[in-house]
Amino acid sequence: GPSIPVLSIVSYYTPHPLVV
Amino acid sequence: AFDAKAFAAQFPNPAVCERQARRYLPVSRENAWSALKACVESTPFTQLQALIDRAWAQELRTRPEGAALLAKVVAQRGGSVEGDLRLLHERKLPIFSLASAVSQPDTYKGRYVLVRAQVGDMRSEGEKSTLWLVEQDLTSVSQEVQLGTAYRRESTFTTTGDVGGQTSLGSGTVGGSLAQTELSRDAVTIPAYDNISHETGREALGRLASQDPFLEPGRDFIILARFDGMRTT
Repeated sequence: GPSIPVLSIVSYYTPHPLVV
Repeated sequence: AFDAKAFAAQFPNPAVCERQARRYLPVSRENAWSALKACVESTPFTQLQALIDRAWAQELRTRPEGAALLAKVVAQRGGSVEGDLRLLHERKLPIFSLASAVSQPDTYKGRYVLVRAQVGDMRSEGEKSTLWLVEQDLTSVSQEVQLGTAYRRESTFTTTGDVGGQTSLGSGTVGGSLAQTELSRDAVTIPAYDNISHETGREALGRLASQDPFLEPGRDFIILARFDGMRTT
């Protein structure tokens, strides 16, 4: 069957909106 | 004891803060690292190039919070994961993309991956929860935007006059006037760029040791994780 990557989440952050 | 927060508070400029933190390296690597972390946490720190400079290489590779510090800076500068991972790889910093992990699962098993993703679904089993992660990519979209004031000018010219000459009926004069209106509009436009996030088509299961209500569905997050391998669904 199809396989899916499995991740153990260490930490996460909210991306700051990019200003160009 | 060294007060890293007080240190960073002296240097609200992130670049200056990092340079000052670097000066502690020859004296105390511990204090230098605390100072650097405080710079990242308490200033709008986006200086990835300064962070991955050779001076900090040993710290970033050996300290357990090294990868998390890099991930935080990637998020603070906008979360353009693909481009920023390329910068990290130039310095041989071992954080990889989901695409790499999926293409060579054996090679990347146990390694750090950095993913920009939205949470699609959340399942909880006791304390633990599993998130369905939908990877997102950023593309830049440009559109012309008007800069400053637009000028609109309306001018009316009226020309009057008589024309005299010979006609087939004899000599005569013809009078008349001509009115002309001219409208013009001047505006300066510049291209403006917006980053739009869209799905890459890659998905993953993210395991969390405890439930986290802040990982809301429908918002982008920059997620640092360990790659556990592939699982058949």
